[in-house]
Amino acid sequence: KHKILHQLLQNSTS
Amino acid sequence: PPTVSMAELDHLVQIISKSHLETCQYLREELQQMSWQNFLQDEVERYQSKPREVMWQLCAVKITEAIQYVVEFAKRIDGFMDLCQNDQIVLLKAGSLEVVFVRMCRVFDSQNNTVYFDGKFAGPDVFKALGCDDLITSVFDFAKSMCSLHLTEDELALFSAFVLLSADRSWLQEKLQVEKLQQKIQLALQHVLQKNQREDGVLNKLRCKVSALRSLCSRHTEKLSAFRAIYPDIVRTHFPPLYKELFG
Repeated sequence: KHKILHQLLQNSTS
Repeated sequence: PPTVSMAELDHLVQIISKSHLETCQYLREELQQMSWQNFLQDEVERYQSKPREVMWQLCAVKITEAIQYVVEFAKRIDGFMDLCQNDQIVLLKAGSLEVVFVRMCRVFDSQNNTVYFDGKFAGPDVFKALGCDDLITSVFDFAKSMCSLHLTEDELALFSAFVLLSADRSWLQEKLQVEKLQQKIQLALQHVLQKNQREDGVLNKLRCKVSALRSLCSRHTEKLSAFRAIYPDIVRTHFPPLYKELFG
């Protein structure tokens, strides 16, 4: 559940 | 309410304004360079004659793009990444589309009642194929009333952060922590409004916008479920995965 949202949150801010 | 020093408020204003400008998708100067170009009549008709599901998919893609910028904005807000991941997700699920609607006033031309969409400025008629005229009218009315407040970029940044950090969302695990953060942001917003010498009523007008935003988003959810009931396969196979995660 919410895989993409998790991923976006974990990516470091560029 | 938490006690916050002036220096801390100034810092919060600076960080949130910077985050907003870094993630706002379009700079005002860029939009001005597009010289507020409107769709021509035959272009409008092309959008209107698209099949309903194709127009829905196009709008879902555009909304998802805008939401990705809001996620980046959230991540750069002081304290957001310190919340537990459940609460980060709860806040984004409930608030990211609200922030997209708030941000819409930056790409809205009040005089022509048009919004930047798919490369040019579009009036409500462009969205006719969606079959959601009432919702589209409300979204345009909301953008127009946000525009009439003439918020500066830092005011808009803080209001967006305030909307996103709403402590009254359902399913928050650490409600108190979100509440503290939202109160700080509210103080920073008040601080900026004072500094910009805005009249007293602006904050109250912004508070009214919070309930308008909730109503717009719940109506979007209703329209989506109605659409999904008719076109379940289109949603399942053609809609952006992030959109489905947020609104599914």
